[in-house]
Amino acid sequence: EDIVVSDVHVDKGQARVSLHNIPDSPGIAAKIFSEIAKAGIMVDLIVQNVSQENKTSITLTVLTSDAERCVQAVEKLKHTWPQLEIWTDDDIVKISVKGIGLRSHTGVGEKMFRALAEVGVNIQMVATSEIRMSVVIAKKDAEKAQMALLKTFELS
Amino acid sequence: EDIVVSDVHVDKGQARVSLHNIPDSPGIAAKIFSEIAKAGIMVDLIVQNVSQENKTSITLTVLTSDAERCVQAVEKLKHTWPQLEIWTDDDIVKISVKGIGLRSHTGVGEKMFRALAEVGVNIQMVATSEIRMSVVIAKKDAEKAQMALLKTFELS
Ligand SMILES: C[C@@H](O)[C@H](N)C(=O)O
Ligand SMILES: C[C@@H](O)[C@H](N)C(=O)O
Repeated sequence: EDIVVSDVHVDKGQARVSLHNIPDSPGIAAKIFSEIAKAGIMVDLIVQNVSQENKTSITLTVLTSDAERCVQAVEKLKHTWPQLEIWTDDDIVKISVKGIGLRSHTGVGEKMFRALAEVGVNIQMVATSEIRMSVVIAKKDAEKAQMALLKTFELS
Repeated sequence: EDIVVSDVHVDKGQARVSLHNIPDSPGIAAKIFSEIAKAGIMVDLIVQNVSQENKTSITLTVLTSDAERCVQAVEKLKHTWPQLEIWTDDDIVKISVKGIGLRSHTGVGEKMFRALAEVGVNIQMVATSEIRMSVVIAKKDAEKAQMALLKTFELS
């Protein structure tokens, strides 16, 4: 199956909100996103990796203008989880490589990560699917990252 | 913008490989996926959350039949990163809720997480985009999770 990378998209209007030291048991994610939904905040990316010592982190991205209210919405959860830490960063962009069949080609992830590595861009977060690979990087790296990816996937 | 959840898909043929304590600096992801690509292994999900104390984890999923070779491919990296830990788990399924406009509706993530919480399913990993929300859960939870999601999104 051929892979076709059709687009490199840069999303600059986002901030990330990370919740650290959350317990890894059923209902936790539901509680977090219930508070965020109640505040009427739209969420784009959500990333959670596997837990270690029964603790994990959830990071979500929201519109920069919603970041403060998002933090307020989840801060109440500190009553329930005293070790909860909330970190935010609006100095980021999300870059997505879109295409089809990204999974069936062993090299796409490697190509994307190598293109960014070669221009010295640090990858802060990764979330992928068969049709889209997204990374979060620092805002200052947005331009050179986009150019490196357009070049590596031969898009103008 | 209306959200339309069109499908709940269960992927049972996967195993996850997690690399813990990797340094958070440019080129690390590229090295990891270069080893995996050299071994000719197809990768589906890739998740990396933000680092803490300059260390982070990358988890990827592969076909269960490729898990052992995948571990062998990345084990060499222990020479370069002695604190690298590699964990695998083939007792998982990936469940994806597909649709359109998932981001623009504040409630979809919350709905998905709540449906799983209500049947006591623990969410091990999350990776989302505007058109697909994927979670990794234990294999034993696959059936009740799928039923809960089909019910919550009113799909048969
Ligand atoms: C951390 C969080 O995802 C938790 N495991 C839950 O199921 O809600
Ligand atoms: C951890 C890994 O993603 C690293 N930050 C890199 O840029 O390759």
